[in-house]
Amino acid sequence: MFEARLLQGSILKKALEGIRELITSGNWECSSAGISMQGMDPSHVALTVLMLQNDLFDQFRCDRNVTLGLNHATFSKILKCAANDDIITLKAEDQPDECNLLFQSANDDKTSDFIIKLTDIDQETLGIPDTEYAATVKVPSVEFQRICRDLSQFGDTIIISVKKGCVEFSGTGEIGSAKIALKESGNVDDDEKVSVEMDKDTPCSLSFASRYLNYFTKATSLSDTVTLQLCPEHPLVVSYDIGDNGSLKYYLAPKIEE
Amino acid sequence: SGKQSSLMSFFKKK
Repeated sequence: MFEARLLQGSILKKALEGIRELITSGNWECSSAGISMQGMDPSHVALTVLMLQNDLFDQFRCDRNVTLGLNHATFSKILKCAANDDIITLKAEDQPDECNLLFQSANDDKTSDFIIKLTDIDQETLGIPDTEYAATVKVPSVEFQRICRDLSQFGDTIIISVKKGCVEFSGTGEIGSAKIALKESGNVDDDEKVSVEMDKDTPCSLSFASRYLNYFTKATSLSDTVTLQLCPEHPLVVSYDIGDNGSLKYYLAPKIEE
Repeated sequence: SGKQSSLMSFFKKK
């Protein structure tokens, strides 16, 4: 028996916004540790990894590991029936062919009960190697969303460059070019600030498809800040923390010189 | 503006 009650149901709604356009369906793996889902886009360019630890839920019970094969378009349609301040409970039997979703309004005067049919998804799981990243950059998530949107007007590639105390985003296309630089702020405890950490102070510059970066920014409402991790010739990691007990991470393969 | 690489060249199937 699996049962997970999320007081802040909007977390699930927001997470699905950041997933549904990248992965049409996924295996949501439920264990005593929490819920995780990993999926790649069909062209093997971006990997999406969602982690919701058991502590994120006010009630969590998972007697045996359960796989919920969910169609994300359907899941999203159902979650849109929940209000932002609803409490959401997910329930499933041990070897489920359906999952039950219960929405309770904040003042408990409305309950909605949905059943979503599960599908068998034959999906490969990828092992993500531990990487020592050359640069770790934290920026306000809204700022990152805006930069990705603005630079997409210039071309299909965004170059992210990190040098000491500064991260630079640039794009070039037929209409012209653009370069947006964010300087590291003094006080990095504030969510509005920018922090730039570098290993060995070596500048690092990589090119990425703007289309995917824009997909990732659909998760903006999950967190005030977004973390970017770069390493030469490695996938970029874009992470949105979900409080202290969860995260939505994206891995994006770089564009390389032909 | 560069060739798109695949994640499969970085990550291995489990």
